[in-house]
Amino acid sequence: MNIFRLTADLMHLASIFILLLKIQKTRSCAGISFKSQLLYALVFITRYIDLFFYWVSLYNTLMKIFFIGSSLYIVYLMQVKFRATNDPVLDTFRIEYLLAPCALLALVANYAFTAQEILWAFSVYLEAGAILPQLFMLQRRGEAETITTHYLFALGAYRGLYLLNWIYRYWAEGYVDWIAWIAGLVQTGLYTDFFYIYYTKVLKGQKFELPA
Amino acid sequence: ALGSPVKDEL
Repeated sequence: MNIFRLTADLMHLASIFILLLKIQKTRSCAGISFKSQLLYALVFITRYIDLFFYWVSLYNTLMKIFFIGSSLYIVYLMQVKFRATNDPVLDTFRIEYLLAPCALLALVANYAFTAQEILWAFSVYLEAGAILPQLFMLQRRGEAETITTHYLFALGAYRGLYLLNWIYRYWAEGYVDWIAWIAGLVQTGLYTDFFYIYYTKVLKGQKFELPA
Repeated sequence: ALGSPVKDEL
């Protein structure tokens, strides 16, 4: 564990708490893409299935349980409890165009042709693109509540910090993980536009609005 | 095939 990875994991945790806070406080999931949240639930389930047969540490296990549990809880909140506030009209990204290529890529580019490795690779590829429905929805709405932008910032920063963690681990331990590295770069890259507007608007006290 | 790195990250 190093400071980059710890901070990254804490940012990831924070992003989920911010999202839960947004939904509970406003009693609404307006502006949140259900499709992205569904994809995250799928990401966590396919990656952390090793929870049952691979022990790393108590920290690792508790985090895995939290990520699976909270993602399913958010799906429940959006689909059942606050269903009326969900706006599927704006959530129009075609996730099959994401799921199919990720599945195909996982079958071709993996560390071993075993169910566990294929599922792991799939989860890493899917995570890289899982934010796309959310960013697409943001684009269509043209604006976002400030708390939603904090959620997106924390979520984007998490993978960005992992890049620093990987540089550090390569230098300190000779650790190499090409699949996670390339997917992590893509994932962080998708946030560039968002980070720019977050920095120039939200951090200066303005509303998050996209140019018309 | 390349060996799989230790899966100790989240």
